[in-house]
Amino acid sequence: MNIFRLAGDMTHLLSIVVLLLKIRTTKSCAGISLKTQELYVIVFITRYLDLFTRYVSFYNTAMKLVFIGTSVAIVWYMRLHKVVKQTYSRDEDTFKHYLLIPPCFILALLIPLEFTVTEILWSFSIYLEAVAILPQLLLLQRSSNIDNLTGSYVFLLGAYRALYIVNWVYRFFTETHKIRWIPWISGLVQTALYADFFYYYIKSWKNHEKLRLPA
Amino acid sequence: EEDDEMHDEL
Repeated sequence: MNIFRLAGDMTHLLSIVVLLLKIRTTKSCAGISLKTQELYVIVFITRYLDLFTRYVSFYNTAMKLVFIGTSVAIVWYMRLHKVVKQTYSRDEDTFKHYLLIPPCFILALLIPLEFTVTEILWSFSIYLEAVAILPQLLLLQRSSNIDNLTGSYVFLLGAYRALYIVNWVYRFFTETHKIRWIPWISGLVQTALYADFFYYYIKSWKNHEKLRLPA
Repeated sequence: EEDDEMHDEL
């Protein structure tokens, strides 16, 4: 474990805490894409299939359980909670997220880490995570008013994978000296998708103005 | 096994 990876995991955890805080305190999920949240449930479940078969560390197991548990809880809030589900921006959250699944699965079959079920699903989860934010970014472009917690959530979510890229560079030079095409390329694509958002988010933060993404 | 290094990350 290096500081970059720990910072990445904590940033990821913080993004989820911010999202849960928004939903629980404001009893609203306005501006949050249910489709992105559903994709994250799939990402975590297909990535952590080894949860009970491979013990890496207490930290690793605990974080996997937290990520699976919180992502399911967020989907539950947005779909079933009697108050929160009324605030879901159903009409704007229209990205056909299920269309992302077949290409990622085919790519996982073509370029798996290893040709075993768990490794194909692990690769699938890496590819899917890279594009899972698309529905959320589309929704932000359509939201006339992005609240601070939603903006912070997306920013932290993008920042976590950027920190992971630094972790991979660090590990390459200090530990493994091996190139990891699957997570590295996917991580770069994932972080690049946030570039536009990062630009407007930092600009709005510097100018103390409301965050708005050009349509 | 080299891939363990891959799977010790979240």
